[in-house]
Amino acid sequence: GPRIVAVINQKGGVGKTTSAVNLGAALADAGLRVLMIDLDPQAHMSLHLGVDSTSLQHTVYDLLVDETCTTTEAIVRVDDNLDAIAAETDLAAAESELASNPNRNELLRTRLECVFNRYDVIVIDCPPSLGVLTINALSMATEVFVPMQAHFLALQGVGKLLETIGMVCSSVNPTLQVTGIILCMHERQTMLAREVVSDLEGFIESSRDQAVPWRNCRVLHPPIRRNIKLAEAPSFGQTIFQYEPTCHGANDYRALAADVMAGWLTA
Amino acid sequence: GPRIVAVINQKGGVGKTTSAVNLGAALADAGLRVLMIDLDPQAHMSLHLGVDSTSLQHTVYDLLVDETCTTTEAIVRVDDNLDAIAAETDLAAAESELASNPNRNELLRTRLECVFNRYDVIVIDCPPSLGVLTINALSMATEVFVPMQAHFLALQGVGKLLETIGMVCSSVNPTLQVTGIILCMHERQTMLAREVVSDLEGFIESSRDQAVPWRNCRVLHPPIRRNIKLAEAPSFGQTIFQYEPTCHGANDYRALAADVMAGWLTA
Ligand SMILES: Nc1ncnc2c1ncn2[C@@H]1O[C@H](COP(=O)(O)OP(=O)(O)OP(=O)(O)O)[C@@H](O)[C@H]1O
Ligand SMILES: Nc1ncnc2c1ncn2[C@@H]1O[C@H](COP(=O)(O)OP(=O)(O)OP(=O)(O)O)[C@@H](O)[C@H]1O
Ligand SMILES: [Mg+2]
Ligand SMILES: [Mg+2]
Repeated sequence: GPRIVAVINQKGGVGKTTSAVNLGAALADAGLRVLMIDLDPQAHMSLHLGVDSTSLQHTVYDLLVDETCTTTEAIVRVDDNLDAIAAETDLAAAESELASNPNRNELLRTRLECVFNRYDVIVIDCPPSLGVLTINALSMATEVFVPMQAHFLALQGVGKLLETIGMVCSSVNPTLQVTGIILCMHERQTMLAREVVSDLEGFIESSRDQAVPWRNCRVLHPPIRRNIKLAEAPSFGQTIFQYEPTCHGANDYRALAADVMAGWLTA
Repeated sequence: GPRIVAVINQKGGVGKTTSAVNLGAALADAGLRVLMIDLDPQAHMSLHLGVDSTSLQHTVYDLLVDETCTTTEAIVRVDDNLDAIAAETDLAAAESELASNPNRNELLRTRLECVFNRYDVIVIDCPPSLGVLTINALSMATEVFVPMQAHFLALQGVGKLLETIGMVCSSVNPTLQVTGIILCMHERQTMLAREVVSDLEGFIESSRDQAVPWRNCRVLHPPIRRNIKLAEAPSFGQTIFQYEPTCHGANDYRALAADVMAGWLTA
């Protein structure tokens, strides 16, 4: 089946959407058939891709709560090799609306299985929380990428995130792995960034022989440099490759995609 | 009574804690008696101030759920003119634990009223959500400052934030005003920043004659430039003035404090 990448970090504003969109777009550019799933009620991935979810009949929300909505109806074409399922603000109600559904943690996987054979990669952009939406992503995913900024306060939340992933892993998705950390908005030359990256790598190293989902995790390369073009692109509803294909931001995400593909080929 | 500033934005990672800490510290440096309240289960303000909340007997959590905990017991001295009430991870349970308490939205104000006469300013650092903790801050505050980054996606959440503030205002705190927007991690020269600031100012201008809590809002000056020192300081448990008092970050927050004080004197 397809590689299913859940892009997760409960901390806000760390680069999840920017990474999910541009990594997915880079993989599509490289020739892989990619499906993007916006699982965030903020609908930033949908905005970023130029999808006006308010004008759509069917979004990921309908897919989760309405059995008559077919998966194909919810899929829109964004570009060559690049499809998407959009989100819209109604999705904020999903947490409470699904609370009484015993299958609520696996709805997304159940609804998406019928289109698995159409894609090489599925990328899921998650909200900054560890609620039912993120759990749905975790139960469907083959792997987790964690975007984060190499800052002191960013390190504080990683423990809690991994704990949650560990729990979902053992309960519903035993083969799930946290395979990559994406360093976003990276300021390479600073002492702080170097210390945080060193802390991260030390932690990863110490987990190599343990039966934990992050035993094969690595810091992906290159780190994504801060580049205003990456913040401008969403305001035009474009990926960085559509907006400014030769800027640092595009180069960094293209190189990151190559690193990801190499990792898949040597795993 | 004291000016009570709630630092609020449901979007994550926008500069709430960095601004609450350094603005509060700058006001204390200027001679005002300041109390900092950490209302975030992430406890980043407490970390930033060098307060080890795990070693404390009494935090803001105890103040909210335990009537036998006195307010004075929860207050720790950080520096001259600078006290704090810390948070710790137990606070994450407050949302559900307080759900059945009919006074849950006003607990903080009720518990803090007895120490109002000790302070000129109280600064409340809020979590990235609009739940019971943030509502407690809103019902106690005299004004709201909204830190944000001048990015496209950041604009998307402002409407929802103001809507919530409007609701709390009319229901529990009619004199509450949104008086300031703090531009954080600002890249002044970029077209994107200029466009976003212009959008913000246009929106504020159009609300001048309406009976809304942001009718007297303004963009505070100066914007806070991106400065790695501001991200390093919390890793040492220090405010920027303790860590690197002559850097751009310190200068910007000192100037911001002057702007805030001038606004208070001319209001
Ligand atoms: N490398 C970068 N350079 C400059 N700006 C960036 C970069 N990466 C992300 N941004 C900007 O930073 C902000 C936060 O990024 P993004 O929205 O991707 O984070 P997020 O983790 O998805 O946030 P949320 O938790 O709200 O979903 C956005 O305005 C985005 O445009
Ligand atoms: N002007 C700045 N220059 C450089 N780094 C900054 C600046 N302001 C904040 N930061 C860093 O950006 C990150 C996010 O800032 P901060 O923690 O203050 O945001 P927040 O809104 O409180 O986040 P949360 O929603 O998680 O509470 C932190 O690592 C902080 O150290
Ligand atoms: Mg996002
Ligand atoms: Mg904070």
